[in-house]
Amino acid sequence: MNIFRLTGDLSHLAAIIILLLKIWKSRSCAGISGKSQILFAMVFTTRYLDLLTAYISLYNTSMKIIYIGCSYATVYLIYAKFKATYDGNHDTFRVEFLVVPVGGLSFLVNHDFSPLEILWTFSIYLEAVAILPQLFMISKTGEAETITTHYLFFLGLYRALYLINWVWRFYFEGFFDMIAIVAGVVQTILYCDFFYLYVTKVLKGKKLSLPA
Amino acid sequence: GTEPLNHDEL
Repeated sequence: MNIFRLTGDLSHLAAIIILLLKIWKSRSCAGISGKSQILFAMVFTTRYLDLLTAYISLYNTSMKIIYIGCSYATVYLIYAKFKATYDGNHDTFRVEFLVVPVGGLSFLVNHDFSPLEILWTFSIYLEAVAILPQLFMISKTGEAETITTHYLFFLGLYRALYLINWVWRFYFEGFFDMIAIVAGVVQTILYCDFFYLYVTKVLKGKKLSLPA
Repeated sequence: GTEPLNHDEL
């Protein structure tokens, strides 16, 4: 565990909590892509199946349970409790265009051709692109609430910190996971355009709105 | 290998 990995995990946790609180406090999930949240619930479910087979540490187990629990709670709030506020008309990204190729790729490129390992690989590839329905929704409506942009910022920051963590682990531990690194780089690149808008607009007190 | 891989990251 190094400082980049830890702050990455905490940044990820912050993103998840910010989103839950935003929906809970405003009693509304307007502007939030339910599809991205379902994809993240799938990511955590398929990745953390090793909760049943391997014990790594109390930290590892607790964080996994918190991530899974929060992601299901978020999906529940969007599709059940505050369903009336869900903006389904703007959440039109075709998720099968992500899930099917990602599923195929995880069968073809993995560390080990075993069920748990293929599901882990699937989760890594899926996480890299799971935010696309949310970014697509923002590009469609042309704007995002400031609190939603904070959520996206922490979610992107988490992966950027993980990249530094992997450089660190490569130099100091000789650790190198090509699948996680390539997917992590792709995932971080997807946030670059958003990071630019976040720094140039949101941090200067303006609402994130895209030119028509 | 036949041993399951240990993924210690989240």
